[in-house]
Amino acid sequence: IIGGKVAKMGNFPWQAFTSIYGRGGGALLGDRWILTAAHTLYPKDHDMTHNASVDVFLGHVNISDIQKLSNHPVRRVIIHPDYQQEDSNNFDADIALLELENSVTLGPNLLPICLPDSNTFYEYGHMGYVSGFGIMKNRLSDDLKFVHLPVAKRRLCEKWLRDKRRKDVFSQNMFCAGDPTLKQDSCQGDSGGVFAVREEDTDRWVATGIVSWGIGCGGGYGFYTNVFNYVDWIKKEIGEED
Amino acid sequence: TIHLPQKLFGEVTSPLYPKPYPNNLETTTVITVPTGYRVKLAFWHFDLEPSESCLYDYVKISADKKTLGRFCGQMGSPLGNPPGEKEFISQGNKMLLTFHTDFSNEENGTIMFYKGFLAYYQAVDLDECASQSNSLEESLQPRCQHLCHNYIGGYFCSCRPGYELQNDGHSCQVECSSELYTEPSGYISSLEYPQPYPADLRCNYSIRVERGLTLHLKFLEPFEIDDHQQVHCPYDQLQIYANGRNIGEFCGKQKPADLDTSSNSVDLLFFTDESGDSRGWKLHYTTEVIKCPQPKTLDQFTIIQNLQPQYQFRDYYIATCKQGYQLVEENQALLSFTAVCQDDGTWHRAMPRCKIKDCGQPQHLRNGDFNYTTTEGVNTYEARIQYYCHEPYYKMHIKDGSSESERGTYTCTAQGLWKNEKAGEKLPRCLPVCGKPVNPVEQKQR
Repeated sequence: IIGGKVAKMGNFPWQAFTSIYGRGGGALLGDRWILTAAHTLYPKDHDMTHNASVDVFLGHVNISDIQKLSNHPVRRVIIHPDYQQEDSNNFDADIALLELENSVTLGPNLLPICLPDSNTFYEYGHMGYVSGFGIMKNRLSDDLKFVHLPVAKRRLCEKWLRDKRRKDVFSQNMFCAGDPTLKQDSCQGDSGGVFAVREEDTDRWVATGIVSWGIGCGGGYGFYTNVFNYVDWIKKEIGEED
Repeated sequence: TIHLPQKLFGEVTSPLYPKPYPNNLETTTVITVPTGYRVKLAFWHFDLEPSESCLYDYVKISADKKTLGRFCGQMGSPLGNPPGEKEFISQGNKMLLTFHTDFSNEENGTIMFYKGFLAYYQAVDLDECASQSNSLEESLQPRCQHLCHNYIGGYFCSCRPGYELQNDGHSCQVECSSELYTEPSGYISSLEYPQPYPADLRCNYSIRVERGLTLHLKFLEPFEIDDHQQVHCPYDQLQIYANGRNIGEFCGKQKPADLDTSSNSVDLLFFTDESGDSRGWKLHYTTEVIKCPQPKTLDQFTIIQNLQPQYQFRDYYIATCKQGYQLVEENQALLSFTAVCQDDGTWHRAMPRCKIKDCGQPQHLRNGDFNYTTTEGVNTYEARIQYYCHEPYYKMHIKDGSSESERGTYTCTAQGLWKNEKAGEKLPRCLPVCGKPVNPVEQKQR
């Protein structure tokens, strides 16, 4: 997290810390699913000759302490079928689910986040929080950090990419957040964490995006997977009952 | 002499009948019917020359070496001795009919013609037993020593109880070693009662009636068995066994009290010595259906279905429990209970108890718990609990139109299961509450 603040216990109780091919994040759904980015499990431009172990930690804001709370074994990894690991310029469908072997017991420091039920969260300027244990300037963070970012205008993000002569795909399943003037951003190691928005009407927190990719950190926009577009897929995979 | 073939009936006529019979004739017709029958003969037509004492023409009937009559004249005429409608019956199975005519049939110088006779005979059963009494009168040997039974064409003898018919089919000898009585009631007595019983008896009278019946014995007066004042029944004695168990030995002149044997199998052994002059004994035995005691419940929760006013052998009752209770027999739960009245008047199994159904400890609710809304820790029938979820992190999943209170209420049912009114045994679910951090991020600085 660039330009962020240190989170306190219980600020982001859904935050998961993952250690797979590197540091990553995730968010608790229900009491045994972790929503994360597919590329934390199948990174782009990576030699996949061996499968990395998937370690998931929950319930704390400090790396040492969260690891002391023990690893939550993963029963199943579900990658969205549209995700293309081999295409390094396309993070479309960068979404995955981890099913934990055992349900976790919820408490003040460990609570799930909700899924969006509306598209209005993606309107320009809608503020959200991104948290993570990722890079902070040039060093890793041992504490959970967060930034408060607005959803950016899609057109400006596209132009920003064009100006940088990038071939990266900015699909309809993504949205961008941040601002080149803010100096605030998510960064490497934050991937898989969520862009969390507080819904005013219901006073509940909703995961509208998943930290996916960006060009550098803190110098422009960050790109996030649009969770709303995948709600049906998520519900189907986690078998949500009435 | 004409011997008619042995038949059960037939006709006999005078020669040339119905034409006038010839003179100077004497024929004897021998009528024979099968043994065990008598001959009965009657005249249907009779027309013979009448004479004083039937000296000229006549018909003589004889049987059993006796003459039954000598007849002449005409039916309805005062002359001679016509037989009229009289029936002649032999004692034995043979009857002789002799027809005699003289040299002429004249009346006042006029030749008369007489047609003769037509007689009909038939075999009738001989009551050999009745003839026995006749024989007695004549000092003949009786046909049967004890009892005589007539049947058509014959008779047979039998003996009084305690005697056995001998091979001659006539005489009876004492045999009382295996007398069997199977009727539901009857009389049994010593031989010759109330006359003195014979000497040296070894009699065994067995009464065997159906299972489920019990025998009662009632002795009648007089009761008299040779006795001794100091020694108990040294001479003659009557022993009584019920189901092989000795229930008494009797002698003297005091009749035993009525006996309820509680058995369907009684044996009476009567022993006599070589002397004595006592008149013996007689009893009337009756049977009664064995009854089982009226079933009584051991608690107020047991129900006896279709309770009868009384129960006898082979009757049964079914016990059930009131709703919410369970049949228990020696700490063993039963699905059903039936008890049958046995032939000894006892129930084949004891009355069960009804124990209140216990639903056991309620199931643990994941991410929740429960409270007793009835007595704490009591899990029996009609106990009630309320499940709840650990809020605020979990919330009970409910369907439309229901409330957490309704969904979480479980009652211990009569089946011994905790059940919710709508969902049955299925436990409620405590679902995670999403998006509600207890300590959400807060930024004061603006």
